[in-house]
Amino acid sequence: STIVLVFEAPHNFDFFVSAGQKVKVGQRLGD
Amino acid sequence: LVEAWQNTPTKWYPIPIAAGALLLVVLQYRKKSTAREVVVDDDGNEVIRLKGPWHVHVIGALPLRNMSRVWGYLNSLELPVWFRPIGFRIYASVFGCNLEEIDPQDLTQYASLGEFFYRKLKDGARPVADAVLVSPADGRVLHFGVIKDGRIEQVKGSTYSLDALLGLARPGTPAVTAVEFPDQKMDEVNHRHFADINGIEYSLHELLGTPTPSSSGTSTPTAEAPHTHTDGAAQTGTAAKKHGERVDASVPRDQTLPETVAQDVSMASEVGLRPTAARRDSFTSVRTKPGNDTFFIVIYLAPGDYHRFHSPAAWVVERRRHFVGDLFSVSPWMAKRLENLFVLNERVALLGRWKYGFFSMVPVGATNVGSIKINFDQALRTNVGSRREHPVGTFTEAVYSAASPILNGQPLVKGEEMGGFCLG
Repeated sequence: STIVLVFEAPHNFDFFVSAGQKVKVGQRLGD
Repeated sequence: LVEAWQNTPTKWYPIPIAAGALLLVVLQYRKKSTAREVVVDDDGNEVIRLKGPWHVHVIGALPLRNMSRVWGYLNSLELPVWFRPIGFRIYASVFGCNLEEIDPQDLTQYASLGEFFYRKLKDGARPVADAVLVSPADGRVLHFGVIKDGRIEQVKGSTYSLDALLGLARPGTPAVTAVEFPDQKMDEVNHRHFADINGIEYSLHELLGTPTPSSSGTSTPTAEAPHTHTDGAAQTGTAAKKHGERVDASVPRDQTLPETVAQDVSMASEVGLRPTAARRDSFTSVRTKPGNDTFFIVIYLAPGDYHRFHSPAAWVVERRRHFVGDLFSVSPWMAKRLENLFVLNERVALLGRWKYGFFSMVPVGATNVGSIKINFDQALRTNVGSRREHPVGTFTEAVYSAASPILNGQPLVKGEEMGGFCLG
């Protein structure tokens, strides 16, 4: 299964993950 | 160099025309394969089709939805108690499940594989990070980035349309202006009028529960009234209807409005939003405010992963659009080969807003997990009925305004469990 998030955020929003990285619930994705 | 240039003899050779023609064919083929072939219907909207190599078409010919339902049925069969620990340990070792963090830890308590698949985790097993956006699920990040020209990059070189994914800008749905969020402080809200979305204005005593008709003639979301949960059918969740008909699928909190309002106002401050009311027909088109971008991230949940999903941010879910679709596998292998995978598959688009503007979360089903559960949505049933009744791109819509009339949707805090994927 897959989850797609689409959202509006300021230009300077940054992702703190990389493609292929394993993540857990609650882990920081971006700020 | 000068001497070589001047003294080297020039010889001419005939190139076979066939070689030239072959070269042209190769160039043309490469151009075609990299160009996006867009088929549009008479309204000019892209028609999403099954596109990809031949084996994708073979898979597409399989009765995936029926296979998924059979798989779901088999996994709902109760297992003998003595076999459960053995079976689930084998499953856990094959798919890499961590049995230390599940709740309950006693494997005999899971009557079927379906129950084990939808297992809970111990409290505290997933701490929530201090960031505006956290992961909604255990899984692997497939792709992320900024949305350009309304298209999301599925994998390198393959994109799908944001409109198709979220059911935006569909024919017959009125256009809507963007959602405005001036960043007022909450205490300011408490003691004076506030202008809100699309010119609907609320006075304080309306906020506190004594609505009076406002100048624009609408004191409560009128488009909402015929579909509110007050009609029994909607409340019992039997009212998921066709495109264009809306149902209030949320579970209302208690009916004493002022208390609800008090809760909503405190919840509003918690999710960082201003109490407001949007016109029902919002979300047919999303315009990003100046200074903002629209971002996306795709997370793939592997079979062994914890399959409940949580709120990735503090936001308010206003509505959901259930797209009946196929149930292709959504593994990275398939994502690389099947274009438009995420707009072909069965999915539930949860649309709402957070403090920066538009926010949406789209759980996408797959062959083994065709059932998507949303905890606050009794009306939702996925993977039922035949796909033929629901052409690609159509959806049934429900709104959640009853959950929080003031926030006009279901407020969620970051890390709160929202639902999950079930087998079949």
